[in-house]
Amino acid sequence: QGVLSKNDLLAQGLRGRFREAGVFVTNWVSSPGSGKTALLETTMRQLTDRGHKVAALVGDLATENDAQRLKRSGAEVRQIVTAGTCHLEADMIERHLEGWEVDQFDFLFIENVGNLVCPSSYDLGEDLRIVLLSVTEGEDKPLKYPPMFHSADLAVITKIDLAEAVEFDRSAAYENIKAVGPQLRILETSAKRGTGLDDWIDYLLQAKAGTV
Amino acid sequence: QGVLSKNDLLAQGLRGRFREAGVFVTNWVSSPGSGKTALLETTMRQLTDRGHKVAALVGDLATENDAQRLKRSGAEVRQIVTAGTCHLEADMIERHLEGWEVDQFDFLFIENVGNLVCPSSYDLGEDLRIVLLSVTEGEDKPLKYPPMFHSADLAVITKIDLAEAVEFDRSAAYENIKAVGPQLRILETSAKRGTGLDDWIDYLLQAKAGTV
Ligand SMILES: Nc1nc2c(ncn2[C@@H]2O[C@H](COP(=O)(O)OP(=O)(O)OP(=O)(O)O)[C@@H](O)[C@H]2O)c(=O)[nH]1
Ligand SMILES: Nc1nc2c(ncn2[C@@H]2O[C@H](COP(=O)(O)OP(=O)(O)OP(=O)(O)O)[C@@H](O)[C@H]2O)c(=O)[nH]1
Ligand SMILES: [Mg+2]
Ligand SMILES: [Mg+2]
Ligand SMILES: [Zn+2]
Ligand SMILES: [Zn+2]
Repeated sequence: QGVLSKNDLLAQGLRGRFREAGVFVTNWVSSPGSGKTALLETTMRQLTDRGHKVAALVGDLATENDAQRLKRSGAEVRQIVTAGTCHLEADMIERHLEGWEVDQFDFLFIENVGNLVCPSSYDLGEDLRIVLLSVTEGEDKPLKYPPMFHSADLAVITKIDLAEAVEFDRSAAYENIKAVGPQLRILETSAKRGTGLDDWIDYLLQAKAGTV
Repeated sequence: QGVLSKNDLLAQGLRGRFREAGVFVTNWVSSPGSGKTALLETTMRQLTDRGHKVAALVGDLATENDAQRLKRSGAEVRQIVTAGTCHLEADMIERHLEGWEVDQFDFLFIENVGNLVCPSSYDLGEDLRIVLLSVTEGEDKPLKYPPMFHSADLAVITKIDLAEAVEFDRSAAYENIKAVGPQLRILETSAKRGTGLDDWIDYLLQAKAGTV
């Protein structure tokens, strides 16, 4: 199998620490603008309203825009500014957890840098890797960016309120997702209209409970 | 100024070769699914119909899908499969030009890998770097991915036929583009409906003639 990379060693350490703390960790990846922040904000608000303790780390090259948006959910949020690095790495996660009592949280959401390529190679110690694909991007994206779809656990098709306006070919999208990621569960959501939110939250709670 | 990287040395060599051959070269960058291939296909078809000799190189992690689509324009097209590299580099361009008499072409279009981060650091010897931003991605993307907008020459807002459906905030988008890329000329197109195509082709011809 070979020697683990420095990142993967750190990630395994994080994974152990998260398990011990009882916090369920998800790593959100997609192209820029696929709707990670929008779906995260509404997810975190719903979980907080249901009494769960929620935190998020969000990575971007620049700005605190996404952290600002996520904070509106009432959760604890920190921005990771990578200043040029095109993906989050385990050491960035470790540094930005300092000062947080991680075992106070039920959920830790990690929003990765918008990038359908590089984040696939960096374990962050997560329980679940979630890849988003918006109906506006084109149905063949899974075939063209296979490592991301191959390495994820759940695929969420986003912005389905726009499906008709862009003549979204749903069966082609499903076929392509399954071709590169046969292991993927697939859900559909509209963060804008709330479509699919209940099913998605149910899935998340079951995944945390280990009953999915 | 410091020593040029290996890539930039190769790129300068390509730039000299392109200038000598009289071919006008553009490097197209954007997020996955912003509409590079769609706009390129219609652009290449129009130029070919007007009697220009056109070629394209298109980079992707996997598949020949984009090259297949671009070939429908009647131009010469080659696919560069990077098998994991998240951006095109000058050496890949050089290798894939072998066997082509470059001075037969008026235009060489290079479609980069869908990625709003990494391609910004790799000179390919182009005359013009074009960044695409679709109305569906969100108006704050320029602020969040500054290197790409900072290093480009032209910004094209794509899929404007969807502007109303996504409540596109045009003035916010322009403000943000200008904040990170004050040098950028900005055009708007819909590859689907042909909106903005004439202005875009005029701009391209003027850029080639050096009269823009
Ligand atoms: N119509 C519609 N638009 C949406 C939906 N979700 C997000 N958007 C819009 O899509 C654009 C991008 O959304 P973001 O949430 O910023 O996307 P992101 O994946 O977080 O982007 P990055 O963090 O830069 O990679 C914004 O203009 C959102 O308003 C949706 O369900 N429906
Ligand atoms: N409504 C509308 N859809 C468009 C337009 N241009 C492209 N699309 C759609 O957007 C999706 C992505 O288009 P592509 O041309 O594949 O985008 P791309 O930038 O080449 O994608 P990558 O090469 O993977 O980075 C496809 O479903 C296109 O049909 C447009 O002007 N209007
Ligand atoms: Mg975001
Ligand atoms: Mg393309
Ligand atoms: Zn990268
Ligand atoms: Zn890269």
